[in-house]
Amino acid sequence: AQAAQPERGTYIVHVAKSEMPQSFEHHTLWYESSLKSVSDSAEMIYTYDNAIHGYATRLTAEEARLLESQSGILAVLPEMRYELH
Amino acid sequence: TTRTPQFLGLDKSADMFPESSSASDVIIGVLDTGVWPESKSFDDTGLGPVPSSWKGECEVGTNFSASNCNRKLIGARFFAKGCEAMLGPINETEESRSPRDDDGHGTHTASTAAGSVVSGASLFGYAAGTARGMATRARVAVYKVCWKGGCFSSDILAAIESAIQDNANVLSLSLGGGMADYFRDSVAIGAFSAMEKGILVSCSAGNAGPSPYSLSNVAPWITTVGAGTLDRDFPAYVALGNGLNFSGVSLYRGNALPDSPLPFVYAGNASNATNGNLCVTGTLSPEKVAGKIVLCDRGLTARVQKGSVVKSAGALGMVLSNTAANGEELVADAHLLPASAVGEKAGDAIKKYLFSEAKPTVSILFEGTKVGIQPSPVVAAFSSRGPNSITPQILKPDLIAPGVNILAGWSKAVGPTGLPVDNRRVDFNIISGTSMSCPHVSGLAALIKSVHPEWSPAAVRSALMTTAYTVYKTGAKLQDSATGKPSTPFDHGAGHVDPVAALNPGLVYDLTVDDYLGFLCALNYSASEINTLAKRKFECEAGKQYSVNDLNYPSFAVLFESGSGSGVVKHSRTVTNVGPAGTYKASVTSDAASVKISVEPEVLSLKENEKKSFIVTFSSSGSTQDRVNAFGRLEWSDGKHVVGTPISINW
Repeated sequence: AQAAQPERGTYIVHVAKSEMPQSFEHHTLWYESSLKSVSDSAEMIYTYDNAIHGYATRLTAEEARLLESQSGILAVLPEMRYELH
Repeated sequence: TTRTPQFLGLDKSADMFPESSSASDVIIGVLDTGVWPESKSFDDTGLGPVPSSWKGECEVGTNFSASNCNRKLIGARFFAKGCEAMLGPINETEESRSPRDDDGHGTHTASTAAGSVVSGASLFGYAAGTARGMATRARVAVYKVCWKGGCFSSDILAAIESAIQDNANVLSLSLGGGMADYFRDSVAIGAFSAMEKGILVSCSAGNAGPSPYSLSNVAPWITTVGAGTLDRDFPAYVALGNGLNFSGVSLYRGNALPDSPLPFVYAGNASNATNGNLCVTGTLSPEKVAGKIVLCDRGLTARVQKGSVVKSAGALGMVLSNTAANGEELVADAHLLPASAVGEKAGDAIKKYLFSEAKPTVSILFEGTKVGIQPSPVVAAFSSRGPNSITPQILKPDLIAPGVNILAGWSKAVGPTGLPVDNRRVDFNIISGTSMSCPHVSGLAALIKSVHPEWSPAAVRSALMTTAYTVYKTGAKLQDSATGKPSTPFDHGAGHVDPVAALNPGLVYDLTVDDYLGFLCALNYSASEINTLAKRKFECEAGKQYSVNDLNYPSFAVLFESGSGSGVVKHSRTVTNVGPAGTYKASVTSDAASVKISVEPEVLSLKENEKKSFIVTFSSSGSTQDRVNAFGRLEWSDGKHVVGTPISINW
């Protein structure tokens, strides 16, 4: 029997870019590395550099919690829905 | 926008705004439902080459190619990955996976901000005239972020990311979400980055009025726009069988009703449902409404949806009555059947007739378009209201602009009601909301920017706010549609925008990124929260006294902390003279008898471009009984300019 998969949601991951370890040549490589450390399957939906420093991805709540505890991660905020006025 | 340019005085002052390259170098980015590029509002006749600073693109997708862009519509992108991650792939048989607008809202807002001049515009003959955006020569870049499933924060951030890279000058966002701290709100976060790059971000205040604390988009680096009425109306009289006549509004055009009065029925008496009065789908009994005119109460479902329900039940017409939630505000709709919307008082009187008359009858008389309606503007009942629930010391909304019954471009993918059953197609539609007032201010900000390209976003906003008006030409105070009484700064902010006066404001209250960082320190944000919001490692100075009251904002929201009725609150401000050298004198008016307001110094002599600071002291001596909201105004004047700032006081 297949175990129920934990539900994934979209999160916006805010990163302290200035804390990027020198071993990374580009910030996107650092983002990918930190994402891989909490999830084998999660992919980046967007990477941002002007509006925020960070990226959007799909995670389980547990993965989001783990990611948020990592060094250099400022916040992992759930996707919000806005409405036209 | 066949009326707003005249209403705002733009027609008489055309020579004050440049026709040349400076006006056409300004680029307005509109984050919305996309664009209908074939709309005449995006005709590029007379526009020169695309500004060399522009780095945007015209993205290809469903029913949209690069050739859909031109010298007016210079950019069109779409952002669907966040929506698709949440809801699955966009169903391309239902909506275009491209910048194309299948909704109409985005075409309406973009054409309001910067649409080209289109003569012969109207909706079924209503509001006929020459339609034009506020900044007719500005360029438009469209960023589609809203889909049938909603507008998602990851897509909005991606659009702001692109707009910054593309070099847009003004961003217009007619959307909002819940109330969240600035460091959790993607629009506030993205807007901070845009502001930092010199981009003015104008957002709608929301349509959750008249409830207090109902604002969205309240970050101080955002220009928050509420809505007011125009001096235009679309009367449709409701004539009862007893001879009484009530004023309503309508945009209906189609088969006329019979000349003789028709049987009239209250929806609540033509339904077995407990909420039958609301004309919700499936609640009307066809045998009780067929061949009649039905009175429905507003609430729960869209106004035009009620018209569709009434029509499909076999009725011939509808009277739509406001309830206490909407008061006397009349919002016109292009209903699918003959219909008139009436205010609460008229609705109550009509219901009295319906309940007392054995065989009630009614006629609806459509009168077309009327202009010169007074008083106007009136704050729209739906326009969201202060106080600011995130930072009560920052007064929001910033100002109001036209947002009721606005005609502007529309998508040919959808009818004017937006209902799937509406097969009508129109070039222009008339709709209402702070979504409509926001792009008015975006376009006006672009105009100011074209005249004063060196001004910061805060300086442009300050000019728009300090020159806004709060009284009619008669001297009477602006009214609130929700109450019929004078509106307050919690309703109208600094007042109604006056773009011609804003070109020459005399003094401005300017703000830099550092000022906003100090504001975040005053909010006791942690280093991590500031980094999330402002993308930088910033440490608030340990020994420094930061105060929200000292943010150089062009308004004063005075908050006496609870505990006692008395207290002293000081706000410091710095003005920059953007006009010729002059001596400005302060004057304060207030309706708060128990609060003494003093300005130090009372006179400021400023050279051109000189900055000078002053302190306003608010001393409350009131008892607990006096602890209600109070309002006032501080004006600096050199005899030629009046630099007005609203004051709100609460305990």
